[in-house]
Amino acid sequence: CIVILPLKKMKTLRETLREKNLLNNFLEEQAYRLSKNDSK
Amino acid sequence: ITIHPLRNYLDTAYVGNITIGTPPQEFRVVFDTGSANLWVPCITCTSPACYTHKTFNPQNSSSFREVGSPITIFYGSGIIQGFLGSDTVRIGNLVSPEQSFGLSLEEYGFDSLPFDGILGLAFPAMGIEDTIPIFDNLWSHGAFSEPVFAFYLNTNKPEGSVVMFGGVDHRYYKGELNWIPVSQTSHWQISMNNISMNGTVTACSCGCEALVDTGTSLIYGPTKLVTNIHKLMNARLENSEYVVSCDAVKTLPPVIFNINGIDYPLRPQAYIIKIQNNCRSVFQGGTENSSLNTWILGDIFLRQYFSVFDRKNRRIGLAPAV
Repeated sequence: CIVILPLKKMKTLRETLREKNLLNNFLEEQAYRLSKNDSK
Repeated sequence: ITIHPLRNYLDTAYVGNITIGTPPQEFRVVFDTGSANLWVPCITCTSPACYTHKTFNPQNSSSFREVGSPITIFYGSGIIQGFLGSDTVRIGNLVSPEQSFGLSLEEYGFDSLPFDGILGLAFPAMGIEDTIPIFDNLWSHGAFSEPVFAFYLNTNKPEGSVVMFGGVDHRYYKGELNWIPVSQTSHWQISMNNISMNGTVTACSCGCEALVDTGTSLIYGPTKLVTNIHKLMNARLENSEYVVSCDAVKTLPPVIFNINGIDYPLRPQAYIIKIQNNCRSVFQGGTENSSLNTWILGDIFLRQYFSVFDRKNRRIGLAPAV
């Protein structure tokens, strides 16, 4: 028997951030945080 | 440490529910063919990301067993650190007993995302040492008549997308499935012959590799080659996004991926995303950082093509999605 599980297409974070004009600083902060963690 | 493919969770969007424990605790997870571990946040997680997600409480599960070994899992855009546990995991009416899974105590890069954790469906070689990925655990317990799973990712509606286990439902695709041998059994990796536009090969001219990855949304390739494709689109870089004229959708040619001798066209309506008043390309560079000459075919590609992942024959089946 095949088990079929529904997947829900969620509103993406990019769209949410763009609507709030937060996309740019999110990307900058994200890059900073990841680079900091890379060094860690 | 295996670095999982670039994952642009900013656009990751297909999420399904699983339960862990007795009584069951429910979680929203990404079913990810780009990794092989299952993890969810632990109730004792101290990262901001865990405050906005459901967390697993081992005290509330009579079937939980703490394995304890520390784990760190790296993703292209995030990292989790925690420890291993084991419990009963349910996907629909599939039951995976004594399933090893990660409980995150720290998370970076998963803030305010529309899912709690990740359920990896890649090969065991990608998994944490001495753990059995959930598909293999289910398979070894005879849960499937056919050891396959498949994805239908709906383009427009929030509902309607599915992941199916144990067989293939033909209602979700047109024509016949074209089978492509897996070239390397850790990711779901296949060989591509070339990528062309308007009859001219624009990338991957001597063949290349491609990861078929439901955990990545967009399409990634080596920066230099993606730049060539963007030149043909007259795309310009604006705030780390490749912006294209929205009129171009009417005139640009399909981007055609030739895989195992079969053409898989991607129409401009699929590779140019219109959000509010601007249109942007779904092609992103950067794969040269993790492996040369490799592309990642994410949800954008998998919305156009129904995909079957066949573990017994180590092959991927593709057919146009309905």
